[in-house]
Amino acid sequence: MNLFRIFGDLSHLASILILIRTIQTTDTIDGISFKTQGLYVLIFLTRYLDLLTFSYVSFYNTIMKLFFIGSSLYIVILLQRSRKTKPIAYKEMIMADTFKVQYLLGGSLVMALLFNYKFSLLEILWSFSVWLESVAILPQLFMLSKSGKAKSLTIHYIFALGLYRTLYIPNWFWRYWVEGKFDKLAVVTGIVQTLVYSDFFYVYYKKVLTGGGLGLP
Amino acid sequence: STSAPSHDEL
Repeated sequence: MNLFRIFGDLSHLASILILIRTIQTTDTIDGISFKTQGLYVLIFLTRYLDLLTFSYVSFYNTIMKLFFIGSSLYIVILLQRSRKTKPIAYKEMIMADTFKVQYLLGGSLVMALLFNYKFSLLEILWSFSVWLESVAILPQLFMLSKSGKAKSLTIHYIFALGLYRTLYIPNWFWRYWVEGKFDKLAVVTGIVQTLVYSDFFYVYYKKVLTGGGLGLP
Repeated sequence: STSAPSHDEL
């Protein structure tokens, strides 16, 4: 484990805790994309199926996998719960969440069938999850750019998530040079994902420069 | 290419 990887994982962890804390303390779901959060559940469930096999990596690895599955499910449950407790806010959230995720799902499935390490169920689903993760934030970014305003904590969330992916890139350089390890699918999808976030940073700077409503990350 | 690398990242 190198520092880039550790800080990458920590910022990923932080992004999730920020989101949960935001929903719970402010008691608001405004500006959150239900679709993006639903995609993360699917991503973690399809990627970490190896928890069911005997490919144990480390205690750290297992705990983190369980955390990501559990916390993504918890977020979806929190959002779903507002359907009963705050029907108007829930309806507004769903109405604003207009991105067509079927293209992301279909595209990721095609890419997973074309590019995988082995034509087996586990490897195809793993590949599907990395392709899907590379674009899963798009419904959230789409919502953000459409509304032109966002709660600063939503921005904190996206920023921490973008930071996580950005830190994984120097981690891969490190692993290539120090450990001789190179996972080409992880690297390619990771770069795609970071490019998607660069769009967020572009929108962010544009809004800030033109005096828009985005808060500082 | 060789067999699938172990997916030890998150």
